[in-house]
Amino acid sequence: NKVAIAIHGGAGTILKSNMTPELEAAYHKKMKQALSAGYKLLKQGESSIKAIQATIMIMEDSELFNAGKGAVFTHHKTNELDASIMEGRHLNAGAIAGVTKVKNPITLAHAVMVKSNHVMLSGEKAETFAKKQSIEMVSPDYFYTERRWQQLLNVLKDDSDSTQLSEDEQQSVSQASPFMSVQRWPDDKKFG
Amino acid sequence: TVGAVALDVNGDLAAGTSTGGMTNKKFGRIGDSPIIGAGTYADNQSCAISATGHGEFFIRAAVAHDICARVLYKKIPLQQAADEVIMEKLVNMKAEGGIVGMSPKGEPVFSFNSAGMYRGYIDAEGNIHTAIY
Repeated sequence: NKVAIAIHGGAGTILKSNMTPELEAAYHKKMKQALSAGYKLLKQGESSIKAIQATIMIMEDSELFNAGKGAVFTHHKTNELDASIMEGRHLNAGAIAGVTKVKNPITLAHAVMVKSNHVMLSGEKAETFAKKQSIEMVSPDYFYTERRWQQLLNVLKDDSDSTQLSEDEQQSVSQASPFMSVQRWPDDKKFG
Repeated sequence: TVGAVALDVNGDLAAGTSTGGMTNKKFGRIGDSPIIGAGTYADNQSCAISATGHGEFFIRAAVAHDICARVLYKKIPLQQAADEVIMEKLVNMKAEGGIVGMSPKGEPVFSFNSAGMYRGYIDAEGNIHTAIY
């Protein structure tokens, strides 16, 4: 009757020498919260599928991680989210890609797995399915965070294609250096 | 990217992954996170895996499924299978990233070839462990 749970929150160039104690503590706290939520369900006898959903939703709702609320911006200044889920008993699986208005993408991936005949749905039509399944939807603005926005502007600036930035955006980049310091966000070069 | 793997009281494994993709992505780019067999895989016979890393390489290497297949066919421990894929196969492809895995016995496994990976697990006594580097 052993239960167990483990998580990751992304990998990449994350160096202790660059991390502030405050940011490091925030990551540990949120990961512990996420783990505890899933573990509690497992101890109550709930399924592993339910446990990982609860765990992932907590990380999706955090600005710390590149998922859900903390999602990075695309080249087109939008946030596009992907998710997948799979259960090991029957090899059932569900996945979604390129959605922009689903608050917790993992819940939609689960709905695809249990409420459709398909494995993967994508884009606007996936959101039509989400609405039919009463999945919580949000305005695309919900995913805006200053950290990720400045991160995109800096990348666009570094691409030396100034035509991609409006005058206001170029000014925003020039004023953003303290906010976007490596010391403050040392993990911003981690992969997606 | 975030992900979770778990084992429940019925002995059922599960894996899930969620991501915002990569900054400045174009053309409807999709990485490994929503790809079953690349970023996510679960099979009660072998393991559950959630991956994070350079998605294009993780797709080509079929990372999550490859790890589970090695456990099933080579009958090797999950940690060894994960390290073969992450520390050898992906390194040879010059790809960075990692995985979190769970064995059918409830043993959590981590493997990553990057400087860090946000990660954590709860042990058999209910103690929470988290790490970054």
